[in-house]
Amino acid sequence: ACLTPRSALLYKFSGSPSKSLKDINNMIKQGEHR
Amino acid sequence: KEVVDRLRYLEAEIEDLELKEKELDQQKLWVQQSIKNVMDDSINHQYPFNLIVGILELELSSRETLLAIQAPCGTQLEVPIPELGQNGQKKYQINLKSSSGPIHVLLINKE
Amino acid sequence: AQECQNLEMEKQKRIERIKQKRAQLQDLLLQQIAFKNLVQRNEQNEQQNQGPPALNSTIQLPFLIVNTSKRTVIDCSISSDKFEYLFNFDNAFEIHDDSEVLKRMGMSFGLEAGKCSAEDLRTAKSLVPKALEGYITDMSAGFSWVNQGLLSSSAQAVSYLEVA
Repeated sequence: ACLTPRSALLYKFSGSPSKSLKDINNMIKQGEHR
Repeated sequence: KEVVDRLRYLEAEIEDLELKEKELDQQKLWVQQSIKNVMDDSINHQYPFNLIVGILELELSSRETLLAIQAPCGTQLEVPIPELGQNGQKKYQINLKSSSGPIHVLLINKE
Repeated sequence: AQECQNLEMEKQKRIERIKQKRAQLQDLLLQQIAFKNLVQRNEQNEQQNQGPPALNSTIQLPFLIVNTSKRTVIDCSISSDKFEYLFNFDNAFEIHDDSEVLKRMGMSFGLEAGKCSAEDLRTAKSLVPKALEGYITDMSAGFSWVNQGLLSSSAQAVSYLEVA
């Protein structure tokens, strides 16, 4: 198991702004390029 | 005298901006309530959103696989940072956790 | 002079906050227009088809759409009560919320892009409270506070005060 806690991005249905999803999509894109 | 005048104008400007901000907060509450009414109305009158047809019209669906996730308000979606699996392949994950009702997932455009 | 400087900074902070709040209000208005427009469209469909749509052609709000390449292998684990799902993808994906999807379906009349016909503008205005119609007119003219950084009445008020 990795030592540092694996961080994740969260989104809440009808609770988070659309921007949270944009952040998640950007993280996935960066993960893809890395 | 000039600095005192400037001070007075700034105080008046800030007062105006404060009013403007209060007005925006009020308007935001109105619209949020109105959206909630539409959503409640759609559930009460069973006007479900005829989404699949609409989505298939989107150019998106021709190239891609589409999953529709319908979940109760407050359901949490968690996406961990992508990591490398054992075989060196990238792994991308989505965790869904609801506390108030079942989650429905529809695979829209794949045989 | 020090007091003036403090008030100048205070003013800039407030202007920035107002810009953010206007952008949020703009987004909420687009959402409201899209939802109301879609409900109206469904009602028309229901009248034309003499009955509700087929069950598997509809989905309730709120929903998300996940899109990924057709080559992606998706592995899915589901709890027995369907309260928890775990998806593993071997390829990247994107997630969009319902208001984003409805905008792409044209449900907000292209207002978000500042492209809206006069007819659609009239319809869009009829879907929001009268007091907020000004925002719709501004949006249809491609006037967005986020990217142009302008404020309508408070900018006029501020510039008026400065001139005064």
